[in-house]
Amino acid sequence: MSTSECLDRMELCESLLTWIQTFGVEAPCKTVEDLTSGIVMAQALQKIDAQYFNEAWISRIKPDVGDNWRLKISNLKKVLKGILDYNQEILGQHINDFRLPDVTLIGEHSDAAELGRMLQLILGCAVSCEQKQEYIQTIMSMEESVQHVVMTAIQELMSKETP
Amino acid sequence: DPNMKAGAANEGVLANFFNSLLSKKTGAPG
Repeated sequence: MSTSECLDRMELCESLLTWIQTFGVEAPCKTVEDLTSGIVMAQALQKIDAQYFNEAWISRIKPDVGDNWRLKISNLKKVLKGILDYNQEILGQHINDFRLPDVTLIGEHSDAAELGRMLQLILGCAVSCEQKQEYIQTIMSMEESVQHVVMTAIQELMSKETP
Repeated sequence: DPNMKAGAANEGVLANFFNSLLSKKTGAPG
């Protein structure tokens, strides 16, 4: 069985939701719905690399999207593009064969499985960035069950990365 | 206790994995 088959997408979302809370971002981040605007993810990315995800970048993410799914999707597209560009330009890696998250499903239907994919990509940035030590140590202090899911998620990503 | 042994083994796997990530070289070449 491959790693991806072992990865329960709902469990992944739940564990990564717990993980993203360790960033202590300003915006609320307790539920799947809290993350569908893309703001929490943008703020987490800024903590990962404030030089790359700078003020100019984050200013393009609309803060008050309310229930407007079109605005949410627009934000999510910018966040996803930021993650992919960061992987290529800063981390020097290209993600092949990884099914990218469907941002429409996240913005319109708060799809947990797709949100899990998006958080998985952010996790990939966190454990490969300059300050990865801080993020990896935080993960290592988390509950064992969460660590296990995080490890499987990283292994799946790593199996699809090429320099 | 087999459960304790399995728990310790699991902890070992997790620690090995994350420690290997810590020692992995990162960043774009050049």
